[in-house]
Amino acid sequence: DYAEGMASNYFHGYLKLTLPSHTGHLGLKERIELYEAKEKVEFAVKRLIILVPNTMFVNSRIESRILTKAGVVPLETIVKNRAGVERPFKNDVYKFTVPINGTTYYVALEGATPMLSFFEAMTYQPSTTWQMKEMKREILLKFYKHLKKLLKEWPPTEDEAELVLYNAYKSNGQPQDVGEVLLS
Amino acid sequence: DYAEGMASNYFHGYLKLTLPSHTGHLGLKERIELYEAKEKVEFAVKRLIILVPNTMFVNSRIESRILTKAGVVPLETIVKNRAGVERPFKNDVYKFTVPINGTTYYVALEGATPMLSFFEAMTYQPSTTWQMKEMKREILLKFYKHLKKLLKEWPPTEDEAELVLYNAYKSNGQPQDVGEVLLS
Ligand SMILES: Nc1nc(=O)c2ncn([C@@H]3O[C@@H]4COP(=O)(O)O[C@H]5[C@@H](O)[C@H](n6cnc7c(N)ncnc76)O[C@@H]5COP(=O)(O)O[C@@H]3[C@@H]4O)c2[nH]1
Repeated sequence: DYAEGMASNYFHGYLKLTLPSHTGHLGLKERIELYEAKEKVEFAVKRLIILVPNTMFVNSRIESRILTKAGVVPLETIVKNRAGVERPFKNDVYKFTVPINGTTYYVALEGATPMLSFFEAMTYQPSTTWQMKEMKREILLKFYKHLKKLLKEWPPTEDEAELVLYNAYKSNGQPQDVGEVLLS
Repeated sequence: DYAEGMASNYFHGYLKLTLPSHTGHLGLKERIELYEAKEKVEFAVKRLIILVPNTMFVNSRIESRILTKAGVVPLETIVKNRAGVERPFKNDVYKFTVPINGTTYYVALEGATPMLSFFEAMTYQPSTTWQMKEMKREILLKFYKHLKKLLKEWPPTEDEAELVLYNAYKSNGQPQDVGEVLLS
C-alpha cells in the first residue's frame, strides 16, 4: 500500500536510524537533555515534533506568531553511514516567543517530509487525476496511522517522536498558526 | 503505484532539489568543476552516480578493490530549507585506486537510498509475504525506469545523475565489485 510504504520508508530511512541512541551517537532525548544543560533552557517536550498538516504542505520555513528559530541553536548534527555516504542528519529547534507560566519553552520541530515530497509529486504531474486528489485525505490518514503504529511498536522510537495531525486552515479559511496548534 | 511513488519521492525530495543550481547553491556539475580545480583532480564523469543493485541493498560503506574514499574530500555540503529545517545535503567522492590511461579518476557515488529503506522495511516485517519478495524484481525495475524518466524529462536534472542498475552477485555467486561495475 502506497501510504503505508511512505510511512515505512520514513521510519526505516530516518526515524528508526536517527531517533534512538546507536553506537556513534546519542538518542534524541539525550541530545535534548545535553542541549538543555548547555543552553540553560527547557524543552516543552523531549521528543521530535513532526507536523502532519492535512494539506501535506509544510513551508520551507515554519511561520508562526508565537514560534521563532531566530537565534536558536539547532540540535547537534549526527552523521550516519548510509549507502556509501557519511550522511548528516540535522534537527532544528524553535522557541515560543510567549512565556508559558513564566517559562520560554523550546521544541524540536519539523514537517513530515514524505508528505511534502508526495504533495510536490502530485502537483508536478499534469496527469494527476482527480481521483488521486480525492485520495489525498485517505493517503494522509493511512500514512499517519501506520507511522504511529511503527513508532509505537519499536521500543527505541516509542517515546522519541510525536506526530501532530492538524488542519492547515481554520474554519474561517485563515491559515492555522503552528505554534497555536502545539499549545492546544 | 508504490515503486513509481518511491522514484517520485526520491526525485522531488532530493535529486530535483539538490542536483540543479538553485538560488543559494551551485548545481552538481559546477560543484564538481570547482572541486576539480581546487583539488587538481579529474572526475570520470560530471554526474552523481547512483547505484541500483538488484538486491536493493547497498552497504553502509561501499567496498571495492579498486575504489576508495580514504583521504578523499567530499563535495561541498549544501543546505536547503525543507519543511522547517535548514537541512544539509552531502555527496561523497571516491577515487579509483588504479590509474586508467595514467589518470586517477574521481567519482561522486552513492547507493539509491529509497531502495535500501524499502529493503529494510521488507526484512523487518515478519508478515512480508512471499508475494512481496516475488515482486521485489518488478519493484526494482519500475523504480529504475520511472526515476530515469523523471530525471530525463526535467532538463535541469537530465545530465546531472546516472543510474547504474547491476547484479550484486556474479553468476558464480561472488559479490560484484562496484568499481568494476563502473568500469565496465
Ligand atoms: N526531515 C527529514 N530529514 C532527513 O534528514 C531525512 N532523511 C530522510 N528523510 C525522509 O525519510 C524517508 C526515507 O528516507 P530515504 O533515505 O529512504 O529516502 C530519501 C532519500 O532516498 C533521498 N534523500 C533525501 N535526503 C537525502 C540525502 N541527504 N542524501 C541522500 N539521499 C537523500 O530522497 C528520499 C526522499 O527524501 P524525503 O522526502 O526528504 O524524505 C525522506 C523519506 O521519506 C528525512 N526527513
